[in-house]
Order: sequence, then structure tokens, then C-alpha cells
Amino acid sequence: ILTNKLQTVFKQLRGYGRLTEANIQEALREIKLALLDADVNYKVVKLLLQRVQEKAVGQEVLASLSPGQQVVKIVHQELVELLGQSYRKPRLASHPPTIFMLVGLQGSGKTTTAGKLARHYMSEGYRPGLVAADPYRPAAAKQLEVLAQELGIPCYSPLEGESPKDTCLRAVREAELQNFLIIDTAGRLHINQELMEELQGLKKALSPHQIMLVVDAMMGQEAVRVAEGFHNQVGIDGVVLTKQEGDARGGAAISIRAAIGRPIQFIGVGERLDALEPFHPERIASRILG
Amino acid sequence: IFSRKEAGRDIWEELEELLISADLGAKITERLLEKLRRQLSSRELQSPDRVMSALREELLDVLGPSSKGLCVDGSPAVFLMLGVNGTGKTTTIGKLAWKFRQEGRRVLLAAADTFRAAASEQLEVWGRRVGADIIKHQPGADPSAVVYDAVSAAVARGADILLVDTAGRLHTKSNLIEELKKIKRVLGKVKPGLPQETLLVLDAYTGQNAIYQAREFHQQLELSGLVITKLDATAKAGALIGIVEEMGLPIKLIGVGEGIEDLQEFNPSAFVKALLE
Ligand SMILES: Nc1nc2c(ncn2[C@@H]2O[C@H](COP(=O)(O)OP(=O)(O)OP(=O)(O)O)[C@@H](O)[C@H]2O)c(=O)[nH]1
Ligand SMILES: Nc1nc2c(ncn2[C@@H]2O[C@H](COP(=O)(O)OP(=O)(O)OP(=O)(O)O)[C@@H](O)[C@H]2O)c(=O)[nH]1
Ligand SMILES: [Mg+2]
Ligand SMILES: [Mg+2]
Repeated sequence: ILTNKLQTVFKQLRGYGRLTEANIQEALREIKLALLDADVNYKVVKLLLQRVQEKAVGQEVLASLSPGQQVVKIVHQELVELLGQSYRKPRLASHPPTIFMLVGLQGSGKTTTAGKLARHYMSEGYRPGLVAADPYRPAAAKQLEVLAQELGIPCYSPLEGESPKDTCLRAVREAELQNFLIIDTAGRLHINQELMEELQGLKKALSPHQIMLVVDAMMGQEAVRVAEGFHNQVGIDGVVLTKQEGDARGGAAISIRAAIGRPIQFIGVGERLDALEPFHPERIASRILG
Repeated sequence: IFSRKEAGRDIWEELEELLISADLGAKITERLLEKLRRQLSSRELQSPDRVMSALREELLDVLGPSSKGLCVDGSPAVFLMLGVNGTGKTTTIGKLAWKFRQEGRRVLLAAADTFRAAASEQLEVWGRRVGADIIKHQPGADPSAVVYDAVSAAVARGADILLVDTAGRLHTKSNLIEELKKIKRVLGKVKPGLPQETLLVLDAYTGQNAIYQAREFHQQLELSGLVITKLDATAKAGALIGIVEEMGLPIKLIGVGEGIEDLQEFNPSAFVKALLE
């Protein structure tokens, strides 16, 4: 729909040979509205518009495209470039076990994603185990156990009074046949000092090969602050964007990528354990532009 | 890029950033600021304080008076909680059950999320915490059957309040919306007027999609109000402005944490104050 909006903006450009600063202004306004409507962060939008303007001004209007289409093409290219060129595989261990740790806000989809990732790596020949490092949420361990049961893999749940760190260390010790451990942590706020320190402690004790930030695709402007909070205090290697099969445009993907520079590696596209896909930048870019 | 404060920006650019960053959305922000520019005199426009207070008034005008209370009449008063995945429905039911228990009411819980892993186990923990019985079936059971059993049990046991927990679902999944419609039909057949409350639980961190959620759920299921959770953090839930403006739905409750007491009535002036900070 952005292309159509820009078509009307550029209707008056029939016959003009170049994109000028003036005729781009109105196009930039439409693009700004489209990106903000898609939940891309305000400051990121400003940055993107600046880049698009620089690239677009003075460009020859290509014979094959209308000026509106051309500007959209430039924006699309900028988005894809920002999101990273292609699917980036998470880092795995050279000596087993590979340890993944999932972190993020409450309700973002960590526990479900832990199950999905286990299934994904099973299909790649690994033997994963799940670790329930959330002792707070009611029935959190039970939730992960049910998923583990569904996959036929072990789940390490907290023993009475056991801290998350001790549960994880015990899992590493006890995992005989498992060469892959996926740690599900409790949802927490980036501003909760105590819980962020808990994550720092887990990281120090386990040295995970991959710390993944699990984020809800419908997240709004706060995506930047949340991502920065987790990245600055814990360190994020990659991002999983969940609930992407709905009509959320997913601008948070752009915001997070711009804010912490880490790749989005997977997207969640459903509630079942097979609903996980590697992330393709061009698809999200098209979705954000509408 | 995110820490440099640009010099020489006028108040309008500052306000635009403030409101958009609070998730009000670009169009609503544009309209609000345009309205202020038109309504205020040129001398008023010179005073940032005057502009801010006019903006505050405008937002309060949209949000309307403080929340009308929850409907607790009826034996039982039935609350149907719904919303997309992970917004805090189950936790809100736990907190609400606690509040009603503190008021001396008899509370029954219906575990009508028969889909998600350990959903009824999660609700059971809350039931034990607050002293409320729970009606549940086995995983995969028909949610409407759970609800029907729960209402029958509520009537038989003289429960004052029945809180119905449903599975999270995206508003774009029509078969899952149908499932909720069936639950409402079942309730209405048991006794007209049930459920007395149909509450959409929204996550404060959600961006513009919150408006699409509210629109679809309201159109399909006729909501009686909204609950907004996770307001204890940095998210400002500005999308509520657009929702209330378009649909006039009352905001009945807010979640301000994960603890049993972290439930409050919606206070418009406190909300607007936090939004404009
Ligand atoms: N539609 C959809 N739902 C999802 C997806 N991923 C997770 N969910 C759902 O989102 C809800 C929350 O998922 P959880 O895995 O419990 O989230 P969490 O991050 O572990 O939550 P906390 O532990 O409380 O922080 C559940 O209803 C999941 O089924 C997805 O890709 N699509
Ligand atoms: N910080 C904060 N966390 C909350 C609040 N309300 C709920 N949560 C947390 O959000 C997460 C999800 O809560 P649930 O009650 O499981 O959400 P739900 O909507 O029932 O999820 P599904 O049934 O899977 O769709 C849990 O970790 C809760 O503790 C709140 O007001 N503030
Ligand atoms: Mg979890
Ligand atoms: Mg629930």
C-alpha cells in the first residue's frame, strides 16, 4: 500500500527526469507514517529517512519504474541492508554441549520458543535437553516439561529450593547423551536490577554459546529500550521475533537491529512446536512497508 | 544515535517524539498537535507549560471519567478474560480472584485454556494462593464444555464470582475467534446476561497492533472493557488513546507487576501524567 500512496504523490512527476529534494519531501512524509505505523522506533525512522533522502536525491528516474516505485525500492533496500543480508546461523559449540540461553520480557514466548528450538536442532541431528531456569512463574517448569515430553527429550526442572544457576549447572553435569542444552529463563523487566544480575550470574557460570533475546513481534516503541537494556547488561547474540504470523507489522525488528546490531535469527509463526522459521530480511522489509 | 539530544528543536518536534514514543501512533499524534496549534492563541503557544497543560486536558478528555467499576452483581457474576498470547490473562485472573476474596466473596475459576502446555496447572497454583476452587478438564477438551461445567458448579456452590480463563489467540485466527463466540453463546444460554464482563487483556508494550486487536475482538465479541498489563515498567500504552477514542471502551483494570496485589483501578490522570513524562 505504501507503493500506491507514493504513486499518488509522484503523479505530478510524470515527465520529470530526476528525483528532486522537493518532490521527495512528500514521499518521505508518507514513508515516515508507514514506518511509524509499523512500530519502527521514532529515532530509527528519522535515521532511515535521512539515508533514503541522500540516496534518492538526484537519482535518474529509471525507465522501468515510476518515481514512487523507485523511492519505495530505495527504502526497501535500506531496510534489508539494516536487517542484515540473509539468515544468520547462531553460533554452536566446537565441543559439546552447545548451550543456548533464552531471555526477554514477560510473556514474549521464551518457554514455547525453547521447545521450538529444541525441535529445530533435533532435526539437524543434535540431542537437546531443556532446562527450566524459571522458579518464579506458576507451573513454569511444568510447562517446559510438557513440551519436552512432546519431543521425547529430557527436561531439567528446579529441585526444591534450587536456584536457577544450580539447576543449570546440574543440567550441564547430568546431561550425558545431550549435546545441546536450551535454557529457559524467567521473563523479566530490563529495569529490574536484581533479575538482570541473576542473568549475569547465569552467563558467568555457564558461558552460553548463544544468548537469544525473545521479543514479541507486536512490540511498540519500547523495543529499543528493552533491547538495549538486555544487551548492555547481559549481552545478546541473536534475536527471535515471536507471534509473527499475525498482522503485527514487526517494526520492532528494525528498531532492535538498529539499536543493538544483532541479527534476528528466527521468527515464531504459531503456537505449535513446528512453528519456527529462519529469518529472511526481505520478507520482513516488505511487510513493514505494507 | 539514541542518546544525542538535538539542539534547536521546537516544542512541536519534542511533543511529536514524546507522543509517538509513547505509542500513540503517528496519525493520532499529528491530529492532536494540529488541534492544539489551532485552539491555542499565539501567546499561549509561546508558553511550553500552557501547551503541555492543554495537551494533558485533551488526553484526559479522550479518556473520559475514571473507570466505572466491575459488574459484581449476579450469582454468579461471570468475567470472561480474553486476548492475544502472553498478555497476562491468567495472572490477572489470579490477582482479581485475590481482590474478590479479600472482599469476602466466593470465587470460582474456570480453566478454559485447554490448549497451552500447563495452562490449567498455572491457574491451579493461583487458585490455591487465593482460596478459590477451579473447574478444569483434561488437555484438549472443548473449552465451552469447561465453561458450561463451571457455571453449573458456580450456581450449585453459590459462588459470587466466576472468572473464566481462555487461551491466548491472535485476533487474525477466525477459528479461534469462533471458539470464543461459542463460549459466549454457551454462557448466554445458561442465563441471559452472562457474561457480565467480557474483558480484553492488552499488554502495555504492544504498539499499534493493540488497536487492531481491540477492534477485532470488540467487533466479534462485544467487549465490556479493557485490562492493560505490565504498566509497572517503561511502556506507556499510548495506543489506548486511539482505542478509547475509536471504540469508547472503559479501561477497568491495570496490571502493575507479577504479584498477587499488583492490580489497580485505572486512574486517567495518573496514566496521562506518566505518559507525558
Ligand atoms: N501465536 C503465537 N503464539 C506464540 C508464539 N510463540 C509463543 N506463543 C504463545 O505466547 C504465549 C506466551 O508464551 P510463553 O512461552 O509462555 O512465554 P514466556 O516468554 O515463556 O513467558 P514468561 O515465562 O511468563 O515470561 C503462549 O500462549 C504461547 O503459546 C508464536 O510464534 N505465535
Ligand atoms: N511485569 C508484569 N508482568 C506481568 C503482568 N501481568 C502478567 N505478567 C507476566 O506476564 C507473563 C504472562 O502472563 P500470563 O498470565 O501467563 O499471560 P496469559 O495471557 O495468560 O498467557 P497465555 O495464556 O499463554 O496467552 C507472566 O510472566 C506474568 O507474570 C504485569 O502487570 N506486570
Ligand atoms: Mg516462560
Ligand atoms: Mg494464560
